[in-house]
Amino acid sequence: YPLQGAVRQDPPSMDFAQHYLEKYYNLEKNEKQMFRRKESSPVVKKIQEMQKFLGLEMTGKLDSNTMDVMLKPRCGVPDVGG
Amino acid sequence: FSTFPGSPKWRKTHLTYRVENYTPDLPRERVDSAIEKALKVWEAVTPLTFSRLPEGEADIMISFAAGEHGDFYPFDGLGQSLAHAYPPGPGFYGDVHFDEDEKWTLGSSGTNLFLVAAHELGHTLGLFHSDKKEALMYPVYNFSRNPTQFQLSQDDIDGIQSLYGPHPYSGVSVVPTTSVSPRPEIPTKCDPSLSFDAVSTLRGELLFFKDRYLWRLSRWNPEPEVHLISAFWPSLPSHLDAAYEANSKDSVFIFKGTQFWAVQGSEVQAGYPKSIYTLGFPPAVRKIDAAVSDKDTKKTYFFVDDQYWRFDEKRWLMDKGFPRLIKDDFPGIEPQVDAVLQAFGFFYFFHGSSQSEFDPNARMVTHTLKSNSWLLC
Repeated sequence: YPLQGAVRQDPPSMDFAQHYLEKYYNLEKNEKQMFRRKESSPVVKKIQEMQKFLGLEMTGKLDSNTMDVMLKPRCGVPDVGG
Repeated sequence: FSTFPGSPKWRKTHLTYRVENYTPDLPRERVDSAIEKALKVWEAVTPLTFSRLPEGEADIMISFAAGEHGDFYPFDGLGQSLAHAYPPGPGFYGDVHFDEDEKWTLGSSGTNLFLVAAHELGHTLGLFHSDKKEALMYPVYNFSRNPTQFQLSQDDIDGIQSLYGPHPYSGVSVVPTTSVSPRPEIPTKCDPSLSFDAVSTLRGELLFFKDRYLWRLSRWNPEPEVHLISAFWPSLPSHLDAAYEANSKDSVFIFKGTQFWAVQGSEVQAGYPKSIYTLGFPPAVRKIDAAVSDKDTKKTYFFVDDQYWRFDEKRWLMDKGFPRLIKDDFPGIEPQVDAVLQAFGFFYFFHGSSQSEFDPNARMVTHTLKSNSWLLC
């Protein structure tokens, strides 16, 4: 039952994933807005780029396997980019 | 593997590092040894060497910090980002930052400082992340990796060697001195009658020459390794007469008959061999028995039969008033010296299967040992 006027809270993984992709895979500002529409192709591409690098199935979705690896401790240096 | 965009790398092979502060999770000396061990991982497969500075600006500055710590990459509390590091370069480049909010350990619980340091130091040398899960440079921390049996993956080695090349001695057939029965002509290191043709230091290591072989005592492998001389320096002869390192020239001079060569690391310098008479020896000298260069005075001593000459490395000239008799200035040292080594402030004179430890200050022999005692015999 959607509460009237309630601000729909993104599940924590959405914010986390967005931050992760910004930090380690160069997710750009303009792509950020599209992040909420998960099916937008730039974000799907970014998720697939990350899944490929980390050796995950390239579903393009933030499935549980992908989230598990993203939640693991890691090095703070980006995986791609300048 | 991958390197940072533009493949930045250090333009020198000797780097300095300094630990600026320490985590309260571990004793200081354990942090120091973990960092040193992590550096040795990269030292073992490249020409790079590292030395620790107690203060001042080092190439690699290492620190622990939490949250916002003065760069654009604030840490994020326990978990997630454990540490980060910068590619080679001046200033903050080449530096390593560890997240103090992690629980740093040296075992397999918590976050192992040695493993993370080895990864981050890979970044300071120019490696970016690898997508090979078995690689040290894979970005996600691998809790199942055993720090006591750690080995670089081939991907890591390929990556770092794409920047700096292999270790000067790598690629040679290290003839194991224990696992297989040595070929007949390989001298047995613990043969009580073993004598050496020549002995020299080389960039902090010790080389003991015998026939076609040399034993190498390096910093990170207490077990002496035996190698073919030709594996390092194909153009050099075997059955050498003498060898010494001139530290100020970062060169080892190697003598046989009336010729000598100069080597730097694994390179034989162009323009060699030269004649020993260019050093100022009279025509009567047909070979050098032994040579050693005093690191402090930059004077080199050449031993021939019962006499010795003194050579000035700075002026590249034989000193006047020589030759002199060995027994006059090195009381207790017999003529026909096989080799000489300077170590721990003493001179070690090798004669056949014995060596005499000579104290130059007391001008006397202080110990007599077996020649191969350096080889853990």
